[in-house]
Amino acid sequence: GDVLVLYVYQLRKDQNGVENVAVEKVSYRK
Amino acid sequence: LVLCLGDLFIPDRANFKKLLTPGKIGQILCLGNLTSPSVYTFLRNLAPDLQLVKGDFDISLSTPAPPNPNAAYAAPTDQVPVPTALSKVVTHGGLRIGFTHGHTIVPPGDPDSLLIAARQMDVDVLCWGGTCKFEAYEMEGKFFVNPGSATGAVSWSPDAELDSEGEAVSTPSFVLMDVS
Repeated sequence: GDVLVLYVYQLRKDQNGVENVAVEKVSYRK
Repeated sequence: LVLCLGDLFIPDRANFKKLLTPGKIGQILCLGNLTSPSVYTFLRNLAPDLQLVKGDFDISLSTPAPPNPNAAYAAPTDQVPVPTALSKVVTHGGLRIGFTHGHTIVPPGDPDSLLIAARQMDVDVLCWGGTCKFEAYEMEGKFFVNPGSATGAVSWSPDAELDSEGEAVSTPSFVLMDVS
């Protein structure tokens, strides 16, 4: 079946308050 | 690649803007509340196919954005439309992807209500917004995605995340979808 790969981009702050872009991957198969 | 984002409210988020460059993204699904002509122009220049749905705080986008000599892209020349569709469906391969702002989903963000909407739209994937909070889950064989707010707009929801001082906070987010 078709597969959708979702790339999630989130702007998170570390302990020093510096913003970093975190990327996570989630997959869905129909 | 399909870019899905929403709940923008304010013009941009620099850390994300530098990630989003023309030539990589084929289609954009924007989940409403596109309140700035300059953001519209940015998105129009980012991908050839920009799909908009109506949000609950859309304001008139008919005023052209002011020219910006420092802009990375051409000055806006497009007539900015006001979206009227509450939901739309696009197809990629064998996947039907529906998207809506979410303010017509009652209760807002309710999984069962979203499932009903997905069935009514006959879609495999339903993208919704309106809560400024990222979510992705599978239910009853369908996939549900809320990209959150691309600019970190704060949710009005009573279950909004709070910081140590009790102020509502939001993690800016968007999603890219690759169908194969």
